[in-house]
Amino acid sequence: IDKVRAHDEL
Amino acid sequence: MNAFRFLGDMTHLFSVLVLLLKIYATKSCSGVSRKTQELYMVVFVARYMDLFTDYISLYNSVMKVVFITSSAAIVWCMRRHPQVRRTYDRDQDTFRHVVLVAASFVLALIFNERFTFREICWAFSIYLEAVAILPQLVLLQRSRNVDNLTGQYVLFLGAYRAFYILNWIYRYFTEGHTSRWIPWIAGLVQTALYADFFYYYFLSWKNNVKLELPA
Repeated sequence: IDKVRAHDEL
Repeated sequence: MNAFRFLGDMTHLFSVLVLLLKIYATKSCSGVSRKTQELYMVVFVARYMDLFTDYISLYNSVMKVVFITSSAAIVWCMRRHPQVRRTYDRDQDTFRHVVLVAASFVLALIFNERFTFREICWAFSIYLEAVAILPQLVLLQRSRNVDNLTGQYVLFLGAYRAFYILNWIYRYFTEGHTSRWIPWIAGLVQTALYADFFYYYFLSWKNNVKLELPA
């Protein structure tokens, strides 16, 4: 499964 | 990290510092909606749950701690500080913000990136932040005298998400066309809600008169 896109913004 | 996003984060940080300055310097929170501050505290807690699990960068972690602690400090001041709490316009700050929390939560259950606890909390925080300013805008319309610091606080708060929209456009074209519908739509709604405030703020600045939002 595609890596869950980490929420890299605030 | 691109310049738009950094500008957005600094504008956001600046808005919080302006509000803290106003409350600390004047020992007054008149004109400030406690409900909006409570909503922001919920937004930050719900969004920054990954503070202890996902390390993105020192900057990211430090800013999360700053936003959570500053919003909690502001709510504490408005509820507990003996001098400040007396200046809270309780009978003016009447927006039923529970409705905003419930609506955002339902929306997050329906529209999220993944049906997991973390992603639902994240989407909830995005939707809630989009509408969290409403109690404050309603209070500004009611309270005739908007002091400069409160006006600047709302101005910077509205500007920060506008910078984020530029950041999303930049990232869309530079990092592969990944679509992020949730923050995009919520960010547009959030910035649009400030449109009339920006307009009247600009008029008051141009005509050099006190800021007054029409009722």
